[in-house]
Amino acid sequence: TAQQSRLEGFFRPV
Amino acid sequence: MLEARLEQANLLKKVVDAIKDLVQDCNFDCNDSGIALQAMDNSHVALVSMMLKSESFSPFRCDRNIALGINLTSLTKVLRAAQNEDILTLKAEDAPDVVNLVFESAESDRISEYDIKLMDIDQEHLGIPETEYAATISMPSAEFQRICRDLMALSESVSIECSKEGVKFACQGDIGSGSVTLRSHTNVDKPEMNVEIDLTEPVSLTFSLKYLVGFCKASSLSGQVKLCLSNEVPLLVEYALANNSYLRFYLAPKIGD
Repeated sequence: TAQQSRLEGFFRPV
Repeated sequence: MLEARLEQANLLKKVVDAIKDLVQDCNFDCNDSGIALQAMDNSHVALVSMMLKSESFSPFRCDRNIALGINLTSLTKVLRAAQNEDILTLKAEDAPDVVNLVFESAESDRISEYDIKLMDIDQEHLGIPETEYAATISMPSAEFQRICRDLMALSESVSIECSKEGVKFACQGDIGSGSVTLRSHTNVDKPEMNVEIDLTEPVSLTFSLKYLVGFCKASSLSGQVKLCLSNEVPLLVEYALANNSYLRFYLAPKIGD
């Protein structure tokens, strides 16, 4: 089954 | 200091109601352009981004940047004391310990005043890049809510496939499978019923329905919702508000099989 990704994988902390 | 007067308490009541189950403690970042909020849920899968532009208030005054750290459960308790039609004024000093909320009834001479203690919230802030999405779908917010609820009865996840044929929401579960396909549609008499699909390349992504159903609590804020998708980036779900204000949700996709 597909794994849930997290937002940090796409957006950088600023 | 901050002084922001909303014509109708209803707007803030609905916004807070739509996000309070997703995020608990949030900084309301106030500056001369308005009041903004960005917060991730505990699992870092979903993110709320709210912008209430200064034009949404009358008057709006904020001399310097003020972060109001507010627990949304506390805010909900206080907002429950406001009637939907009340005029709501938010006030805070420059280095505040509390935020002051005043509710005024236009019909009676009733004025209610509450203070909420502020919290020091050290929140991680994410930079969200400007994205040219491969597919943008505008559709009735109630329709999106219904699709998400219906498919959640079958499965935890939904695939959203957008092609030139339309947009297909599909799921597979233990009892079987289901799908809903929408095509572009223009209703001249009721533009809120329009379905508009703007596609530059086909997209197929899978998302958790639990989060999407949660986002749909914002449906009463706007007749239309906008879904923005590109392969392998978070979904943007946007509820546009008056005066270029908005409530946006970002949801990380499920990846791999």
